[in-house]
Amino acid sequence: MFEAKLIQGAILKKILDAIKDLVNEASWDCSSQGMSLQAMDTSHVSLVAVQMKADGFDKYRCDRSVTLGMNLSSLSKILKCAGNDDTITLKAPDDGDKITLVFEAKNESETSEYEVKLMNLDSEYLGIPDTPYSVNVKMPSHKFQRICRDLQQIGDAVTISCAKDSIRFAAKGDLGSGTVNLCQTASADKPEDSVSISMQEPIIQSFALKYLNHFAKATPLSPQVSLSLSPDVPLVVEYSITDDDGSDFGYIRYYLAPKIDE
Amino acid sequence: KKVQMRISDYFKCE
Repeated sequence: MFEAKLIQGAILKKILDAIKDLVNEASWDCSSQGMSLQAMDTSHVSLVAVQMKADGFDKYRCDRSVTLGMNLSSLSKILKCAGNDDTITLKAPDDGDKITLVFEAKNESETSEYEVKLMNLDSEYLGIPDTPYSVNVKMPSHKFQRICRDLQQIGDAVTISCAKDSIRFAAKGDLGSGTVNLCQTASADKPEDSVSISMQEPIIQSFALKYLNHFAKATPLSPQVSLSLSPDVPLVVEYSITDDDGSDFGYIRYYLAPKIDE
Repeated sequence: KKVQMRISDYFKCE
């Protein structure tokens, strides 16, 4: 039996909003450690990895590991039926062909119950090497979202370059060009507004903005986003997932293959 | 001219 209860059900709604347009079908791997998912987009250019730790749930029971394959747009449709303040409970029997979602409104006697069909998916699990990156940037997530949205007006790709204490996002297209330069901020008065850059070596790499704009759908999950870059490897865009108390619940990591010179 | 790489060019199946 698998059962996971989340008082702040909105977190699950936000996670689905952040992945459903990138990945159609995926499997949640549920173990005593928590729930995780790894899936590539249909064109195999990007990869998304989600982790929700067991101790972040208000109740978590997983007697034996289960794989819950599902259509994410179906799951997202069902989650839209839950209110933002609802408690969400996921339940799956050991050998069932569906998952049950129970939504409970706060301080009300209303509960609703939905079922989503499970699917057997051939999932390929990719091994992600755990290597240090040349550049790590932490910045406000809304700023990253804004930059990606603005530069997509100019071109299809953004060139990210980092040198000294600044990171530069540049795009070119038929209409002209655009550049956004961000410098490391000095004060830590408001940590969520800060920009911090740690650089081992200068870097310049290009990425498709279409995917970065998909990743930015995770913005409501976290006030800060972390970008990690190294020469000739995929970019990592990470949003940590925290609950209202600020406790660490897990993460969404997106990996994006670069565009390289032919 | 730049070409789009795939994620499987970097990460291998386990």
